[in-house]
Amino acid sequence: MTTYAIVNQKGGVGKTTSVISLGAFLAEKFRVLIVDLDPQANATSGLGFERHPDRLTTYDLLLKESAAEAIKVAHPHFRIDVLPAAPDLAGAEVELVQAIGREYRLREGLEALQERYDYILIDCPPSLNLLTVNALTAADQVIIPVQCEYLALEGLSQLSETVKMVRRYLNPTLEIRGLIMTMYDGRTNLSRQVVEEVRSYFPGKVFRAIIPRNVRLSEAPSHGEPIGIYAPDSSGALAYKYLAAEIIKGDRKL
Amino acid sequence: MTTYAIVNQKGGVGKTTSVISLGAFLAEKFRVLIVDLDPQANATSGLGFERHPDRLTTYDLLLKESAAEAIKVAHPHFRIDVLPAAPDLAGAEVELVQAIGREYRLREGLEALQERYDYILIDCPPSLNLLTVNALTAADQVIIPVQCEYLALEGLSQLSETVKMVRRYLNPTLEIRGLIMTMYDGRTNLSRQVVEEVRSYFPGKVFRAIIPRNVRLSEAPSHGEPIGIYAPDSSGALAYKYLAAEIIKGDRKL
Ligand SMILES: Nc1ncnc2c1ncn2[C@@H]1O[C@H](COP(=O)(O)OP(=O)(O)OP(=O)(O)O)[C@@H](O)[C@H]1O
Ligand SMILES: Nc1ncnc2c1ncn2[C@@H]1O[C@H](COP(=O)(O)OP(=O)(O)OP(=O)(O)O)[C@@H](O)[C@H]1O
Ligand SMILES: [Mg+2]
Ligand SMILES: [Mg+2]
Repeated sequence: MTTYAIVNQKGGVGKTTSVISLGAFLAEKFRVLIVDLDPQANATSGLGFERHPDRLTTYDLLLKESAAEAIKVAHPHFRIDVLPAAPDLAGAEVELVQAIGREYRLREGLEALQERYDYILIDCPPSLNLLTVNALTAADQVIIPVQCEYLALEGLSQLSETVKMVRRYLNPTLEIRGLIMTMYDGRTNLSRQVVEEVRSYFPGKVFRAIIPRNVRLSEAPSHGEPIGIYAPDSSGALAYKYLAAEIIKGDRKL
Repeated sequence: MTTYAIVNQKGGVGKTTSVISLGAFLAEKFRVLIVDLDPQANATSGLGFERHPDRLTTYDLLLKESAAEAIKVAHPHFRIDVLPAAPDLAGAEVELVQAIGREYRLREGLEALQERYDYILIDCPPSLNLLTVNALTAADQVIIPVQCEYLALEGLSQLSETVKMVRRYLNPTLEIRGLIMTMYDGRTNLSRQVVEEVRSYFPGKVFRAIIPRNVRLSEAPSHGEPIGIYAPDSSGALAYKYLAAEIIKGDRKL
């Protein structure tokens, strides 16, 4: 059983797209739970779940009002379970500011489900706030999507600093599993330069599978389907399929 | 004098790119101040300012430790002044949680500078947290960059809800000035559909200038130059130039 936190405070780099795409390919062979910890709830809606004001969400888990078992929804079509998010998650940081052990809420909440899944993927908001720290504390390993853009490089040192702090104070075995290069555009020098730069900054940690810019990936959420279902022969689907195989292979060695 | 907050909680939609590009074109005719309120400090670095641990930032303004005058830096090459950001801004929300009037900190801090500028542009983080609420409380009007992607549609109703709440409790004259459609790719149906959808959701509010996807825009920050300097004949530069003209023309009518 491995829990991955998909993290990057830079916005729009492909966190949600990676959680949905990778999660769905892993679910072809393994039992997968997706945890949506972003108040935008894009992973929840990108998998086709409508907004429901009365539904329990990860907000209720963090505030200890409900158990994960009660919050979990099984996907009607694909073999993926989801802990959905909702906008009220945005208030959790301030609501928990006085709570002792506030960083451990998600970790404790997921304990009851650990035995049931081979993979748990946590989608994070574009921030290094308490929600992301909860994900890093609950996770075994971190996966960092990095857009092949200059501005995406800026935040990487701060992100690895945050991972170090969480490892020291909250989760001693937390490791960076790897970085996924996303929205790669082979026609521009910029993409190549960014990949080189990230490889030199994180030697041996950049996944071989590089995700190309592919419009099918941005269409898929409007159909509520992962890319492997929506456009299985697209370049985006193939890249995430390779990534899933790379992760599975690497996990065997662990 | 108009203060604009450039806001969208969805990540990576072109907030920073719009602040820098638009700000620089407005600065050709007017006195412009850019306020960076994002802990990622992308507007600060995208304009060529190096990270400086001892420099005063908008964090010091929010915590009332320094006056805007002391924080302000003049750009060495372009006629733009900047209130730079820094990563410690991320802590402001929790640090100000008990403070009465915490939403008015930026508004009060900028009062001393109002007379000096024709335009103040505030770059916001990808969130609807206290930093963004400070920007909305300090602003006269809101500009919303919207990426031509399906997931970018999801958060618009929540964003307009937040603007309504700020108008009711904190800033009674706040208005949505307009929405900028960004990263438009004419080859895909998706872009056209998203533009149509946003136009029907915000009738009369979508700027006529549409920003195309243009690699020059993503290269410019690595040179620390606005698009109008880095690649003045690019499609990205022309689009932002039209946008600046549209805003200036609209402001005359106000
Ligand atoms: N490889 C790709 N090619 C083309 N479009 C992509 C790709 N990956 C993601 N997208 C699109 O780019 C946008 C940003 O991706 P996504 O929402 O997954 O990023 P994110 O990091 O989760 O954003 P946020 O920071 O707001 O949570 C979305 O509209 C998505 O559909
Ligand atoms: N029209 C465009 N064409 C191509 N690339 C663009 C365009 N606008 C912005 N970009 C690039 O897309 C990425 C996201 O843009 P930007 O950082 O301005 O968005 P943002 O909304 O400020 O992100 P965040 O939510 O992280 O603050 C950046 O790498 C930027 O250089
Ligand atoms: Mg996301
Ligand atoms: Mg930005």
